[in-house]
Amino acid sequence: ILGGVDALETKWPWQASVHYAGFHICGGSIVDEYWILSAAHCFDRNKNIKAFDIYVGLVDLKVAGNHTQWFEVNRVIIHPTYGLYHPIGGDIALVQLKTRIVFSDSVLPICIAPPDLTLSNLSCWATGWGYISRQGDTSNKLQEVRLPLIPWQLCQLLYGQTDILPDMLCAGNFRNMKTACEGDSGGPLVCEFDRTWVQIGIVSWGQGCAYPMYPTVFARVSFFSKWIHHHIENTPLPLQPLPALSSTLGAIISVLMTSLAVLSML
Amino acid sequence: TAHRHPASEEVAFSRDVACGQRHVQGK
Repeated sequence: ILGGVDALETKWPWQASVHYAGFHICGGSIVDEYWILSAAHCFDRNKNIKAFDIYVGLVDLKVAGNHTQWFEVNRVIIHPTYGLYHPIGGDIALVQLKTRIVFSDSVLPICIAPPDLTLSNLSCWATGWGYISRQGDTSNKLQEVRLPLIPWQLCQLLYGQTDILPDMLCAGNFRNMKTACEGDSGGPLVCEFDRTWVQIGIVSWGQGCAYPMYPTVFARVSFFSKWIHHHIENTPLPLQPLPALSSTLGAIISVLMTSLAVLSML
Repeated sequence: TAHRHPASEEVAFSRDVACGQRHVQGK
């Protein structure tokens, strides 16, 4: 995030960090106790699903707090139109965790924008652990920035008509160089509607991070909300590991087996 | 509940916890 400030714990309780091979690579958001919403391009290039970890309840990447939880990934569902009509179009992914998130005041789900959502007069914020300068400086502290929405037609004018598709929306602050940057991908753009926070965008792409005329482009969540709900409601929960034999029961069986072995030798 | 907070801060969360609701702390 360029032009942002450190976020306080519990302010963005739906924020997730997607780690690959032990390093933060993307953001995400909690949408259900088993599901994280993120960007498809965070999971492409034949990445090994076993090397992904998801963290929630985190504000400092280097310090786990009292509410920090860590998860392995069970499956990743990439939108079928990802890269089909645009190199980074359909940039949305649902990540199913192996175990359930425990909600608390620091870990909560965000609402998904409904298909008919009208975007006007909104206070919207982007959050992430991406670069904080165009030179690639980073911060371990979660950054937040308020971003004005940019009319879709204006964004088409800035980027070119074929670059901005209906499944995208744009936001950024031209005057103060406030925007999202590398490492923020997959993170949420959220707006407050009558004291309820709704996710309207997923950080997706842009022409660099700090060219004033090129705002950040987000995957438009309302365009994908039916797809999101369909998969959350219809995907089976991950298989849970069978409980291990209790130590007491295990000890009894062990004694019995030993006794039988001794008896058989007599 | 598993929350380790003073009783005044405790909030009950069911599996169907409401989305988009920040924890509001009373003053």
